[in-house]
Amino acid sequence: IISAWTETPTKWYPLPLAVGALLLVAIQYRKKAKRARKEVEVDEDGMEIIKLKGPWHVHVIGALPLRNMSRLWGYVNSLELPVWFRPWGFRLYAFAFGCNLDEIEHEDLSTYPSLGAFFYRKLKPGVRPVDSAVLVSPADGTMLHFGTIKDLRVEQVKGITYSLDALLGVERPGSPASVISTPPEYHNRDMSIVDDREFANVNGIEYSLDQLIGIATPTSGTTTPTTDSDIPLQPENKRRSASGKTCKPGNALFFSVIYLAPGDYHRFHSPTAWVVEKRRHFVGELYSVSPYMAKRLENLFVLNERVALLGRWKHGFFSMIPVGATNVGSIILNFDQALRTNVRGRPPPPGTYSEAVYSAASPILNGQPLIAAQEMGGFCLG
Amino acid sequence: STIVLVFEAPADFEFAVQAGQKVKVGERLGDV
Repeated sequence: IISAWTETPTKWYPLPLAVGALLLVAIQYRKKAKRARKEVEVDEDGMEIIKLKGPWHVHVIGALPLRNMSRLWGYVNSLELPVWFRPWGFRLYAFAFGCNLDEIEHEDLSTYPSLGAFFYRKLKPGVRPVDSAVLVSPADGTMLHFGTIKDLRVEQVKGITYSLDALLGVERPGSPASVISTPPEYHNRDMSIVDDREFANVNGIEYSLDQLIGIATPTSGTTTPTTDSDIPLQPENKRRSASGKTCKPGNALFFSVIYLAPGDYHRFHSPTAWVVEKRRHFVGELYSVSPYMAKRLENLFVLNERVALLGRWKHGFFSMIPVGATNVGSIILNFDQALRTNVRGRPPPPGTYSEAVYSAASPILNGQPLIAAQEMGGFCLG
Repeated sequence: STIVLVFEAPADFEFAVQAGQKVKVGERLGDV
């Protein structure tokens, strides 16, 4: 090897012109593609145009009828299984996807009529202790990413961002929002005044409003007043800020993304004590939201069907956005029986949504109050 | 499926988890 390295003469010769030209074209194409990925196209209102971006295999996946596949998957998994097969089948599923069968509500697996019912299983009371921190996990899963939001861009993975306005939707002045009647168990009309402090009854447990959200809103139903010293979230375009509110001095906007794998418990709970004022349902595509796709498909979370729940907590604005996927396109909210996700039909253009408000749930709080770890809903197969 | 949280908090808010960490319902995510 040494002699070959030292004694072999180096012979230089010119590349054919065509090879050089091809190389230049390839370099130019890569540069252009990279620039196109970073550029944000906007419409006449200045809103970002959301479209499928990513490598060629992402476009192949995007061409599949994912919504129809999702509903078919849901239908197949809602079929009742033979009783003798259920324990074997669900144990096999649990083994394959790492489910802990010791913590599920019904230990007798034959009581789950279908895989869909098993997938949406409940847990035994007390198996998930609740931490005293101000923010707790709303679901079982993997923390994919978290951080602060800068310039109203949320980071999907390192270096790839999407618009916060596109995720939560922008205020549409004058557009009607339906008022949702919550189920009786979620009604919160039992307000009382004890020692000059207001108390709210949430599912039979009494909380002071200070405990619940830190502040009480006026009964007129107006939003939390802001002061002149508040810092705009988006100085150049405050009117269209996603939350419609301002960030208090000394505060910042944060985000976190939790991924629920197929074997995880698929109900979600409230991550803190807060009041949900409204929901925006974005009918969209149902791409997989696995970490593999999150790294490759830009704007994944603003292309997929999702329910943006907007409200407030003691530090200001708070929102929680369950995002559907191919295998779990159906999102359920316990306090919103009018919500229907993954229904037949062509999805409207990205960015459009239907809005409903929860002011009927509690006139004093102007929304649906929730306490930390209270069950809110979940994801169903298909 | 995925859950995204977006919230306003004091600037000294700190997450108590690492990216890629498994979390369960009710576990501490962050605190002020």
